Amino acid sequence: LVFGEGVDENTLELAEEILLASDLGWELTELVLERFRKEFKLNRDSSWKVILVDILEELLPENKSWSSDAKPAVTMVVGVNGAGKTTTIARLSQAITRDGHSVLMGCADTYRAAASEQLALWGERLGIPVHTSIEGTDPGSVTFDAIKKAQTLKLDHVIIDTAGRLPTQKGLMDELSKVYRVAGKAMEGAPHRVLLVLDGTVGQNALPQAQQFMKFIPVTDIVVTKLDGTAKGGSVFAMARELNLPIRYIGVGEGADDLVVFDGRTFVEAIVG
Amino acid sequence: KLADRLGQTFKNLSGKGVLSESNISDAMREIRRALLEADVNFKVAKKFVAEVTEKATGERVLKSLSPGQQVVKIVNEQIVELLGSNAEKLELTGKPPHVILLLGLQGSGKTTTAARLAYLLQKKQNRRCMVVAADLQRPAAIDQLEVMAKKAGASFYCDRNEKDPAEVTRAAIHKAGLAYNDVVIVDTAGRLHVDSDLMEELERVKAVAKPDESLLVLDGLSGQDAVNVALEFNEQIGFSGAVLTKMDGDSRGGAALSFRAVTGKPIKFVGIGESVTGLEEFDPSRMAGRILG
Ligand SMILES: Nc1nc2c(ncn2[C@@H]2O[C@H](COP(=O)(O)OP(=O)(O)OP(=O)(O)O)[C@@H](O)[C@H]2O)c(=O)[nH]1
Ligand SMILES: Nc1nc2c(ncn2[C@@H]2O[C@H](COP(=O)(O)OP(=O)(O)OP(=O)(O)O)[C@@H](O)[C@H]2O)c(=O)[nH]1
Ligand SMILES: [Mg+2]
Ligand SMILES: [Mg+2]
Repeated sequence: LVFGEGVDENTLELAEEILLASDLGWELTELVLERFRKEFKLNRDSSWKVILVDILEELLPENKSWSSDAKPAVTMVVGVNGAGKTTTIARLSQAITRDGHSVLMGCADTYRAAASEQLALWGERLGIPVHTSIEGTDPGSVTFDAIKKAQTLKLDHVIIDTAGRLPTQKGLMDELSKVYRVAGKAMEGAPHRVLLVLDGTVGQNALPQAQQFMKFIPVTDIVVTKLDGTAKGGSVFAMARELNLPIRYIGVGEGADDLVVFDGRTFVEAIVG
Repeated sequence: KLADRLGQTFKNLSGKGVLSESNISDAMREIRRALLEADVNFKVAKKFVAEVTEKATGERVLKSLSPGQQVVKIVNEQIVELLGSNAEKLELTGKPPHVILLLGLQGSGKTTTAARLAYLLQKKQNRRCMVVAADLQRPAAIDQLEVMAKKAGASFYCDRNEKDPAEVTRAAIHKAGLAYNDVVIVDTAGRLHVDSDLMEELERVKAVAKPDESLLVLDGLSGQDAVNVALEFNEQIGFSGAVLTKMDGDSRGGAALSFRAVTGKPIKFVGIGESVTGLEEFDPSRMAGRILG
């Protein structure tokens, strides 16, 4: 086996800048650079960027496709304030409708100003039924009613929107556990999917955020939003790896069609440039 | 904690002597790591570490502090100085109504800040505030601000039939003058600095508003991209300061240092909760402690 020369300082520095700038974080950057040095020596045919892309892609957990025979399939959407939950639900519902299936959006955010108006407006725009209730209603009961309604209407999906919350708000985190349990009472096995929506501009707080949410409810998938900006969303690597959570979708705009199925290679290529 | 890690780095140094360049470079590696983990932009961290290295090299090792504690002290002082050791207030001078324009990325906390700021100014400076719903694109944005304005006890202006936010702004300021509101706070739609149409729209809103203060509302959870946002908004639109939101979470808030380092503008307020009372004035020394972890 012929070893090539080691990677030059300039390229190493460039690689480090790319990785850090993407929000990959200090620790994972060190890990990737270590592998990069080794790969570079063994692999003189590939451009250094391709080597970097390969290493990053390997860090992502395998995305097995999700399907549910449950009818309705219940999806619960959670995340911190302003991450893009409500807009993601609108976009997901649009995609479901495009695929020829039926869906109900349930607004269990009974807390934030005009939250139900926001989801109701989306329902109106997209011609999708929405279940809301007045501000201050217990989110568990709205969740219960939304699932029951979807069952009555024999719909394929029901997606539950929840209020944004920071993991430091213990009371609100407990409330989330309660909403999760109530969903299971409304229908056995529900929710069949729990999407954690992550703002693509988030830094190193992504991992502790996800870890905290996982303590209260079993998150099953990740959605990363706002990747139409200049943020690269690199903080999801640590989170996806540590918690073995698949990244399901990414948000690339504010419109009803601006949600795409996550593709690891494309995501990583956008980081490396 | 950084102090503990530096303690490890320096455990061979006794209470005598001077901090040498090699002691410092090990310490600086730890400092750089702590800053990156706190979401300080990597270019800002690099420059910062160079400046601290200069300050720390040759310093007499004080008997009262361990060398690790001493370096932490220097780093802390440097961060406080960078963040603006005197917290800067709002500049509302000249003839009322004084206009404050809020701008920033989607979901950063502008609408909530508009109401919180009105509440704070009313309470602390006895101002009569009007909040203006100039976000005409987000579903139910007007409703959201209306509810929050009511909670804040501020007057509210909107025009549900108008399509141009600059026109809403112009009409609101005119009305505020007639109604003796001395502060007008304009909430705008979230936008990306790479969306040229929306940035051009913001320029027009600002031209009409002629604000005394333009505040970038920045999410406290932001990572490396905060510098791009700060630079681009400052270059394309121009602002006089920032509001750092969602700091009631456990994000280290390094975006504050990045923002200040690349724009030189002051952070004036910090969002610490969703209710109308959830806004306080920026405290540089508290922020420094948080960034250092
Ligand atoms: N550019 C861009 N904006 C987005 C994206 N996803 C959401 N947004 C915007 O981000 C803002 C917040 O979105 P919401 O859906 O209200 O977020 P949320 O998580 O429901 O917020 P809370 O309920 O207040 O916690 C809105 O202005 C959305 O239009 C995206 O992928 N790209
Ligand atoms: N915990 C906490 N939540 C906050 C804070 N500031 C804003 N929020 C929440 O963050 C979410 C987004 O706030 P908004 O005021 O709607 O943000 P925005 O910038 O107006 O969003 P767009 O208009 O869509 O760009 C809401 O759920 C707010 O209640 C804060 O300081 N702490
Ligand atoms: Mg929402
Ligand atoms: Mg808003």
